[in-house]
Amino acid sequence: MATTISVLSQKGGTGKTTLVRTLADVLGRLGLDVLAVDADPQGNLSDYFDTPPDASPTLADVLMGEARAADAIHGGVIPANLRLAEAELALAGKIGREVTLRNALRDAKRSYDVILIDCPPTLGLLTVNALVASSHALLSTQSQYFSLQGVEQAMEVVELARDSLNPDLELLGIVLNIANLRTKHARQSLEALRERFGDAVFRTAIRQSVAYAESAERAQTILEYRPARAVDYLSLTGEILRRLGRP
Amino acid sequence: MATTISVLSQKGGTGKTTLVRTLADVLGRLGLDVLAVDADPQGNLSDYFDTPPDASPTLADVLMGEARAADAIHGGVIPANLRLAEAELALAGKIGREVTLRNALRDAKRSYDVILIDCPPTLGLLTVNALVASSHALLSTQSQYFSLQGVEQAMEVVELARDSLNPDLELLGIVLNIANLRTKHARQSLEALRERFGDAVFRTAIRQSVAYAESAERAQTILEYRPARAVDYLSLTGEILRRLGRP
Ligand SMILES: Nc1ncnc2c1ncn2[C@@H]1O[C@H](COP(=O)(O)OP(=O)(O)OP(=O)(O)O)[C@@H](O)[C@H]1O
Ligand SMILES: Nc1ncnc2c1ncn2[C@@H]1O[C@H](COP(=O)(O)OP(=O)(O)OP(=O)(O)O)[C@@H](O)[C@H]1O
Ligand SMILES: [Mg+2]
Ligand SMILES: [Mg+2]
Repeated sequence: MATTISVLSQKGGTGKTTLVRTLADVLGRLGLDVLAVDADPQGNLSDYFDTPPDASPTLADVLMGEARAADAIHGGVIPANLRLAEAELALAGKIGREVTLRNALRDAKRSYDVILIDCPPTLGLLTVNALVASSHALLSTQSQYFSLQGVEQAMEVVELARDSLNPDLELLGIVLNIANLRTKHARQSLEALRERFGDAVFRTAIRQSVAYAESAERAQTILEYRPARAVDYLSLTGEILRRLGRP
Repeated sequence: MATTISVLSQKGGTGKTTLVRTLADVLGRLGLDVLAVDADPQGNLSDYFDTPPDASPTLADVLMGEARAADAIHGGVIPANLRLAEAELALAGKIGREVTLRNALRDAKRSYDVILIDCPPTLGLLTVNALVASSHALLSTQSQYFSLQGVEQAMEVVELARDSLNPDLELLGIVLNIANLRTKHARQSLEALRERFGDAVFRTAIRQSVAYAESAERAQTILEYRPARAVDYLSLTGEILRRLGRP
């Protein structure tokens, strides 16, 4: 059964999409079968996988019951576009609206080692669907004041999803992302984060570098574009695998 | 009748909340009566206005018809918290769901010069409500690849709101925010933005500075915390007032 990880934060721009794309790449290089799911109507993850804009079916079709997940996989990802926002609105009125993605991924979970779900920067129905479909939740935050406020809120929703619909959901941890630890504000925020959440916070912080934005523009992973920069992600992946109890 | 401006971007972390908070401050210092509305369940704007966490009623109550907008104004802002996400889900099933905020702000528009609405980083029902309630849309983007992709999508939704529900809605412009123009990637992205959207892009870019995150932590505006840094916002406000045809 696949380890299914939702990457989320209510705060926008905390590096979620980059985290999913890069983890998929590193885990793939370690020989694991990885499926990525773009659950954000922005479609940044799909873009980052260089999915053709007209690729079909997409996650919207899967959630509306018009396609099987297996038919919506294009080059290692189930893509999304703005139509996913319409699908989310339509889903809001359906019975079982929160378990739709979980049911859709049932078969895929048998043929992959890891499934990574990129969430939108809200705690709405798409994120809830991702959490209900997942075994683990991975929070991504920046070391800035507003982001840290968002960690508490995201933890609340993870607990809500666990207590109501998915008792097996565990917190995998909290990643400090796009970190510029040269500023006092960032260092103080990191201290506050570790004080408040202790061991849940990964020891590896992902440092800030313009190379990530450059790599996204080229639809290349950081390992393909600037391997030297990828050290942080290699170390983070090691920590993640240890927490999952995988060799 | 108040000029009502929605500040939006589908991309997360593009400086929307900081833009609304700072514009409210500068316009207030110029003698205008300004109301801010927090339409984001994260509640960052409410936090930035130092609204007490238990302030009530909030925007959620107004949208559910349980309070008048006038009763939900606390220290210059109609605040929000996570309950707004529940209100959004409940709103999805109501008749007239897209015009709810417009109707709720009808009286307030007569007693303020400017109303600024901080949108969440999605193009869902809350953002659509804000656009339908507005006379102008202000897009905030960073000069990074994913953000620029989001500008096209946000423009689509602005046009959709105008064509279907709010014919008076105009694009006020596109602000380049959190700009670090020392990198080639940022300079190239800015060039691409100006090429694609021409005069819609404000001449003033808001430069990146850690002082903004520090000011948010202290619930002080940038003018209160680091007036020297506020030059960009003073110049942007000048451009905005010119576009609005105000002295
Ligand atoms: N470690 C990093 N250092 C610097 N820039 C980064 C880093 N990781 C990602 N970025 C860039 O920062 C921006 C935000 O990252 P990304 O889009 O992955 O965040 P997100 O949380 O998915 O955003 P959203 O909330 O809009 O979905 C992007 O332009 C990305 O290229
Ligand atoms: N000009 C700037 N330079 C550097 N940092 C900034 C600037 N403006 C805002 N920030 C900081 O960047 C982060 C993102 O800004 P902000 O929260 O205003 O964006 P947002 O678009 O409202 O995010 P969200 O999509 O989550 O609502 C915050 O930590 C904020 O303090
Ligand atoms: Mg993303
Ligand atoms: Mg915001």
